[in-house]
Amino acid sequence: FEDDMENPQGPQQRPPLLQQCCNELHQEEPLCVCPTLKGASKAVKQQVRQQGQQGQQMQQVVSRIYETATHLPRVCKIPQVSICPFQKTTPGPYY
Amino acid sequence: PAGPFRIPKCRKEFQQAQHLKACQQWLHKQAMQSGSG
Repeated sequence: FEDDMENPQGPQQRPPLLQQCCNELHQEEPLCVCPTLKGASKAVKQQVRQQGQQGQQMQQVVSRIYETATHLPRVCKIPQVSICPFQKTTPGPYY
Repeated sequence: PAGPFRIPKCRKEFQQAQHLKACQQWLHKQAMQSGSG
């Protein structure tokens, strides 16, 4: 499974979708990368919720969303930005 | 004069359906692929 997307010295073998994402992030102001990524993460969270994800599974998916978004600046080698230290939100009960 | 720092309005143009669309798709894909574990 060759998916070394965090390999800073590896070749540009990123999936096309990730490459597009990196291109989008490079168009952002460095100071705006993390706030914008946070907004995107919230949007994705809403999409997942609309798909019917609930309970603990929903929390795991949300954690993955923010975890992935946190490291995207480093993966995409955004200048002046390494990671986005998103704060964990406290999701409401999903019963 | 204004303050020493001026925070750009990063979210002023944020549109959930358009902004960072590829990143949203990537985040969604990664999150859903890691369902098991």
